Amino acid sequence: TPVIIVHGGAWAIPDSLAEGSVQGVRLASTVGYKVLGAGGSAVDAVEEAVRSMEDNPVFDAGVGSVLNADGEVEMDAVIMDGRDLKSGAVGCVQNIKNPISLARAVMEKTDHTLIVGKGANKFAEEVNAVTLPTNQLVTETARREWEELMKFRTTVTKLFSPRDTVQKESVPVAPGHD
Amino acid sequence: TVGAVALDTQGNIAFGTSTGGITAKRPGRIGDSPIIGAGGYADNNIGGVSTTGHGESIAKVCLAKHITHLMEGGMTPQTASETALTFMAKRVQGSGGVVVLNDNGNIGRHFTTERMAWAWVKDNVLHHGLNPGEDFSENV
Repeated sequence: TPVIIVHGGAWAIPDSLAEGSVQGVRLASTVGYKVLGAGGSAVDAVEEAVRSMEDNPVFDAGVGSVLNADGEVEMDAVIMDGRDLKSGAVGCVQNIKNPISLARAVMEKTDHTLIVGKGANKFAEEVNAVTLPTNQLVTETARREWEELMKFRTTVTKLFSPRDTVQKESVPVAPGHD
Repeated sequence: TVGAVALDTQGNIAFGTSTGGITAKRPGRIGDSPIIGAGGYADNNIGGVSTTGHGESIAKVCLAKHITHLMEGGMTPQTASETALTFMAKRVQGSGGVVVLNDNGNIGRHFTTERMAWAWVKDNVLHHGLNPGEDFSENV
């Protein structure tokens, strides 16, 4: 029996992104399930499900990515085939519409498991990966968030604070784990 | 960060994880996402995992491989998910979430952050949730 499970990120998701996040993961899981139902492979299914979320600006991946301290987009992606443990990944790649597909190309077209930075973008050119300019990868919300964080120096740790130990001003704290 | 784990009709398992980084992160910083065993893992003989959350913490405990090991030892995907995330919280004070499948297609999903959007489909039934404790279902 084919099965697919997806996530759209674990963090302090604001109410403004809540409904979009739920709809996005519902769509992505359905997209992947259709691939499986048509006899597609698990690799095909996870690639299509992740691409669906990369193309959805509500998620922090592909279109919807955020800005680093230099105001640039750097994306990471990985894919793995459980048949033979083959895998491929890219790190700090820039201006790529679907990094998961680039990661798959690393898995299938190279002898490597991870290519980063300029090398990843050079490889993207070799395989004709679809590119997008930074302003089409980043949403206005992400740009405002960047301006706020640069101003107040919010740390990575605060963004992923455990909900049962850190009190926030605007978000009620729920006890324990899910 | 987004991710997916799938089991196809041939019994093959795969995972994929993708992230757009963290706002205002140090240029060149990479978290767990592209690292095998941290951002995810897939082995037909055991199961598959995709992770999300505080990347530095996830990388330190090799979260995905940790969960895979726990399942290999006989834990269900759900128990393995909860055990591994509890371990990460205690050992490195990090939070995150995971989605997991084992080689029989059983589901595991858990998160220690405030929210995680998740969904899974099996036997034409879609389950989804966002807040702790949620599990809505519908036919697809």
